[in-house]
Amino acid sequence: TSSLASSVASAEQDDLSQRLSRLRGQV
Amino acid sequence: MALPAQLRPIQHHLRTAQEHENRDPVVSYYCRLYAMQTGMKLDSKTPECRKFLVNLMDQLESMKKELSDNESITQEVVGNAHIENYALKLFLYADNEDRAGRFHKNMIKSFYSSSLLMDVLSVFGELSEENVQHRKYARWKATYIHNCLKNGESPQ
Repeated sequence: TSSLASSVASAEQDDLSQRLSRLRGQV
Repeated sequence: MALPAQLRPIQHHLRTAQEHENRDPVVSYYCRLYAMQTGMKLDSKTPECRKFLVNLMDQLESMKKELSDNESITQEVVGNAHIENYALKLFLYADNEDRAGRFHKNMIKSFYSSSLLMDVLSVFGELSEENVQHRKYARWKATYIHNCLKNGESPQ
């Protein structure tokens, strides 16, 4: 369960990074 | 939304964003962008911080959509000039008041806000040495004059 939670957290973090790059026109 | 304790270092930048919401949305947008970038470095893993940052990102995306006809938002190089000019305007106002011996809350706030906006300039790249010096001086002046007024002393 903890590894699932950690995978979810890291996927969400990637999502935030991608959204930030898109926001700044870096993608 | 309440700011999680881990993200406290960005609270003043977020407050500046809020204060400029109507007065200068470009300032508001870049303060939030700085807060977003810095917040992600501070903590984007714990649920409370993730929730806060996702909310902040939603806000940024909707601001960008609303301000899509503003060059300071669509072109970061124009945004950089806008924030730098604004920060210097605040700095010069506070510096003039200081040199004229007029010490008051508004000039303290201007010194402090200019230092926060110089933090914000780091979203565009490394700060110039001049801006680093301005930021240091403005933050020191704001603290020094604030303490003098609080203790009933005259700033020198």
